[in-house]
Amino acid sequence: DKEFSVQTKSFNVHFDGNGSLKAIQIRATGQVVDVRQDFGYYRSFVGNNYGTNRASGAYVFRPSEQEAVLFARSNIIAHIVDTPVLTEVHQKVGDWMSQTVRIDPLSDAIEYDYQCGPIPPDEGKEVVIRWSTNMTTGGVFYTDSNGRQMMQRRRDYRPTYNLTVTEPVSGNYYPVTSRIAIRDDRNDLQMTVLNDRAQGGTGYREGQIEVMVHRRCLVDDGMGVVEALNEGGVDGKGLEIRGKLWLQLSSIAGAAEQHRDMAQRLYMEPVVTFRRCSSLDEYA
Amino acid sequence: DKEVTALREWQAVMQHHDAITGTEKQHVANNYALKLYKSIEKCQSVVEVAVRKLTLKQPALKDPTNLGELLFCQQLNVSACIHTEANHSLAVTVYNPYGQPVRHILRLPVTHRNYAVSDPQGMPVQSYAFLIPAPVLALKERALSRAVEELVFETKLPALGFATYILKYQNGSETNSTGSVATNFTSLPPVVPVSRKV
Repeated sequence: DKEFSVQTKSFNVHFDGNGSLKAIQIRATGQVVDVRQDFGYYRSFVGNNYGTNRASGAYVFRPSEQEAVLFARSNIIAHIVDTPVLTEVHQKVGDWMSQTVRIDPLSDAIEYDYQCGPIPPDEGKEVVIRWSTNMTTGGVFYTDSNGRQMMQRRRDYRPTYNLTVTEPVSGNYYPVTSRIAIRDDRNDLQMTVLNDRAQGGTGYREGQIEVMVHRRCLVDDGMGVVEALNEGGVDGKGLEIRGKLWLQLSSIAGAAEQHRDMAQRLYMEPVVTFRRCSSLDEYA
Repeated sequence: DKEVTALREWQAVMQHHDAITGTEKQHVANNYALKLYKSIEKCQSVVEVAVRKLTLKQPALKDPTNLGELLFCQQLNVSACIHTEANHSLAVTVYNPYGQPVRHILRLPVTHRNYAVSDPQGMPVQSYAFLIPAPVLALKERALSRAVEELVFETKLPALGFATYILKYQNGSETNSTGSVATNFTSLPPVVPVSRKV
């Protein structure tokens, strides 16, 4: 019921009384960046794939409305676990959406361990996690090009032709194979989100990063796969997924060093093996 | 080379766009998962041989047969592990493939929290029992798992090397601290400034 904060190497991370992320304060400069996290989904467009009546499916992301349906923040149930080695905030967002926020006092990356599914099969849903900040971004964001350079993306814009936007959301969605970022040049800030698998994402709304984490579409999009994107999972009731995202905040000049180093470390994560030993003392 | 080539080749196959984006048919997706699993499993024997060679270089080891079989777990991503749940005492070897020393926080699913953890020098390591969140417990993929908690502790790994931590079950009273439910974080340790060379 109370607001609280957790310290990392360079930040104070503030949560509100519901256990939702509220702001990040950079201790060195005193800058406070409002950071709100939301969970939501777009309803998939259902069509018969004739003419402009294309359905959302495996190849095509086409929401039926341009605004996501958001889970109410006030319904989040949070449980906080605090130890010197790690602080965790367990959040139950809805019946089929939850996450654990992990804050390591010796790291500046906030880890999100999310779980999603099974998505109710009443309609097609495309689930997103969104961070909203007070950063001034002008609809410009950056996505990686499969681990090479960061590509600048501009709202409703293509560098090689004049674009007429007919799908404001999906027209601004791009592949996010390892990271997506937004920048605030005036305040010298960059917020980067790294992921553990190829996803889709956007940052075309002012100060926002959005990543699509799960989809369930009940209709084939007619692009060749001839199957609806409707995986049943272990029990046929729908796929449950668990994944991780990492959020970093830094100066623009320091951002590349931080996210490239972290991406390398995530890629080369330590390998754990076990042995049963007759004498552990001797083994040690 | 024979053992590793399968993973090398299947990794290459799965850079095809349908595996990256998920636009393959369901039976193809299932086959991709199977092939990846089998080819990863083949590599385990290579890791076993490599770690055994490195371990036997330690002069203090009197009896090499005491090493036991190297065990792998591919269910740690759903907070389940047949080895940590079924054995009360284990040697946990963590290999760091990165070219710099790494501080890594290890999470091991356990059925009891009464473990003493010691580092490669035999010194005790502080560990914590974290409850596994209810939605994770309900995952169908971990139906056979009995773990409701994860043992969490910090490991320090050398560059391109490994460290072995020993887990020993302690009878009697609890020896581990548990993550406490709290709403106030003023008791966190002071932050130590770190200088970095770029």
